[in-house]
Amino acid sequence: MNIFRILGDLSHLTSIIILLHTINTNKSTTGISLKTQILYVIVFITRYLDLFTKFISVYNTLMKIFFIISSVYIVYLIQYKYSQKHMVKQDLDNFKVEYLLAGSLLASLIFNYKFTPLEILWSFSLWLESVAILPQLMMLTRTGEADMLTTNYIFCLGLYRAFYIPNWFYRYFAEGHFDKLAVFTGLIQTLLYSDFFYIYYKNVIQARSSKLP
Amino acid sequence: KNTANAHDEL
Repeated sequence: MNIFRILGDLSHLTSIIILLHTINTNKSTTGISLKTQILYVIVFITRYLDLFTKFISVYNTLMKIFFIISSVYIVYLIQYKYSQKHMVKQDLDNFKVEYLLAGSLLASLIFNYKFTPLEILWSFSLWLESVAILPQLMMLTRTGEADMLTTNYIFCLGLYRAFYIPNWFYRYFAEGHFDKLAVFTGLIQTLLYSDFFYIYYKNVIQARSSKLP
Repeated sequence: KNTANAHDEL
């Protein structure tokens, strides 16, 4: 494990802890896309099926279990504990996720390392993760404002993806490891986040500073 | 060596 990989994983962990902490402090899930969070549950479950077939390391196993359990817990919080059903804002979360699911399934059937259920589901999880943030980003675009929670959360997720890129360079040169599917889908995902931050910067930060006297 | 199928990343 190299430093970039560890920093990437820690950023990912931090994003989830920020989300959980803020939900439980504010007792509210306003601004969080239920659809994106459900997609993450699907991503983690389909990717980490190898928990049953292969042991990589204690670190790896614990992280996988944490990601699965925390994602299910977040969906539970949004859906039941701090339900958004009575709120108008939920109508903003109307991204057609069927297209993301169908597209990811199609891509995983075409691009995989082996035509076996586990490998197809693994590839499916990569494609789906690369676009899973879209409902959340659309929701932000519609409301036209991002509160600190969603901004910090998305920033940490973006950081996680950004750290994975030097990690792949490092692994390619140091270990001869190159996972073309993970790299390609990872780059798509990083581009989505950078696009978001570009728009966010243009609309929010610059607008805010130009308003100042 | 080919470790592409290791899937050892999260």
